[in-house]
Amino acid sequence: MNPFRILGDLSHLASILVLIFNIKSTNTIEGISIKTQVLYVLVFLTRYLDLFSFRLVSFYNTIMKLFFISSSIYVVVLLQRSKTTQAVAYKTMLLTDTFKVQYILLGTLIAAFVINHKFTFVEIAWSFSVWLESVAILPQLFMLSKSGKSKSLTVHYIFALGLYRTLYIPNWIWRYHTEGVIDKIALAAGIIQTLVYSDFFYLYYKKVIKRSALNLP
Amino acid sequence: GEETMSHDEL
Repeated sequence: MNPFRILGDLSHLASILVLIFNIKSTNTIEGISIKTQVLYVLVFLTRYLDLFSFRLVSFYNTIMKLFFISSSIYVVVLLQRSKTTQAVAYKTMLLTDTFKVQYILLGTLIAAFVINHKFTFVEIAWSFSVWLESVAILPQLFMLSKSGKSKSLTVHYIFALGLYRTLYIPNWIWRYHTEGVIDKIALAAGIIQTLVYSDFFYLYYKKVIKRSALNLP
Repeated sequence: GEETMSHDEL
């Protein structure tokens, strides 16, 4: 474990905690894309199939996987529950959360069948999960750019999420130099994901660092 | 042949 990977996983953990805190404390779901959250549940379910094979990598690895699966499902449950507790906000979310996820799912499914480490169910599922994760934030970014404004907690959530995968890139470089091993598929998807976040990072930098209003394009 | 990927990362 190198510092980049630890910081990356902690940033990922923090992003989910910020999101849950965001929903629970402000008791509103405004500006949160349920589509992105459902995609993340799919990412974790397809990636962590090895939990069922009980060939556990390490205690840390296992508890983090269980946390990511359970917390991402919990977020979707919270958002679904707002259908009754905040019917108006829920309806607004559905009206603004209009990104066509069908294209993401089809594209990543094709990518998984074409580019994978082994043509087995587990490896295709893993590859699907990695490609899906690289674009899963798109509905959320799309919603954010359309609304033009957002609660700072949502922006911090997206930033922490983007930081996690961006930190994985130096992690892979570190591991390549120390272990001589690199996962090309994970690297390619990680670079795509970092590029997807790049324009958001620029906006975040302007808003949070420069304290200027987040006037999205 | 493909190295059997043991995905040890999250």
